Amino acid sequence: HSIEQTELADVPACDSLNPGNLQLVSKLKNPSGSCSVDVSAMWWEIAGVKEPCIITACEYAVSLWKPLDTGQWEKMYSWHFAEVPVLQIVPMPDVCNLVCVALGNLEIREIRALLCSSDGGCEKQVLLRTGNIHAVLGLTKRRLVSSSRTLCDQQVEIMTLAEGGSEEKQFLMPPEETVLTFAEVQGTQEALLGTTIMNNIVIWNLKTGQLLKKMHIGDSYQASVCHKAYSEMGLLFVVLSHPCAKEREPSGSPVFQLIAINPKTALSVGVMLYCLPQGQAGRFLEGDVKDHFAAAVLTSGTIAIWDLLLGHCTALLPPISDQNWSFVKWSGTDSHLLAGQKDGNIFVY
Amino acid sequence: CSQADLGPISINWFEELSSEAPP
Repeated sequence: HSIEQTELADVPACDSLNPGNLQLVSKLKNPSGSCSVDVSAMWWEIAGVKEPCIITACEYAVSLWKPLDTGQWEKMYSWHFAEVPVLQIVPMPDVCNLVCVALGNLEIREIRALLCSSDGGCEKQVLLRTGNIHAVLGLTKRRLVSSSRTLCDQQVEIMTLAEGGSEEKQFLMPPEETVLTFAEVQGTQEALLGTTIMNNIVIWNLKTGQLLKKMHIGDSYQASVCHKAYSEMGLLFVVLSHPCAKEREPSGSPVFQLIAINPKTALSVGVMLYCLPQGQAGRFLEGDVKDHFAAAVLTSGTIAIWDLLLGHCTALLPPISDQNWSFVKWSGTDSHLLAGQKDGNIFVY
Repeated sequence: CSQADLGPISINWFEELSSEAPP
């Protein structure tokens, strides 16, 4: 019932790690003068050929880059935003030629779909949603889930995007407290998971909109972010990061955690804590999980990578050219890691 | 983690919770 039982993974010493496990494949520099905020990779059809493209987001422009045979990247399209800055890219899994972005200042104010005209000739953007949006996630089957608050209540909305960006809407039953993050549940079709501001995990049935369960996961770490959820043998396994975790000695600073939840009883146990190697300082700033690998940008400006099966940190990538890392994403098209700096440099490992 | 910590487990938890939850 308590996550106090969490085991600490073997924590290797800092000097046994290096970025040698990561090979720099290519680099691209966004010449836009504004601050770089996010990166993603997706398939895009260009002149009849599907290419594994990179999407970069600066404050007021999102660009699509096509790979060249030389290992370099060519900018193909850019979408510009005049008034509200971009906060994050919202990738749509399993979708070609469509990406969404969240725009706002401190909180998300708008979600837009970015696409091209049917002849591939010009960039189009479609306003999908406005409001005080707390969380958004692209789901399989061209669906987008978002939660927003009005003065009285919270709305959790699923949009199914049709060709051209127009959409169908459906609402999920909202929990009382604000939803912070969403995750689809691998292994259980039509299950959607959310983390809330009160340290609860909620589960919905995407087909019926029912709120199935609310489960408290303990108060050890506040405001947890859910990066991955999968269902196996009747249990729900959830990978969380802990932006508010305090540094703990001597075991190190917990950055990610794997917990197991029994959805029938709402009981949970901690399975593994993923800590920084000894000698490394820092807390989670932002990160990404794909398959059994987790990557995080730390407050120290370093990127750390964990193998979730081995249970420990396998690589550390210190700041390059005296520039701290500011975001990191796993590629959706291959096994690449995309690491970005505020000045527009994107390194592909 | 031991099964005893988590109570009785059901492989069909999603269907069971969907049939129990309010529509």
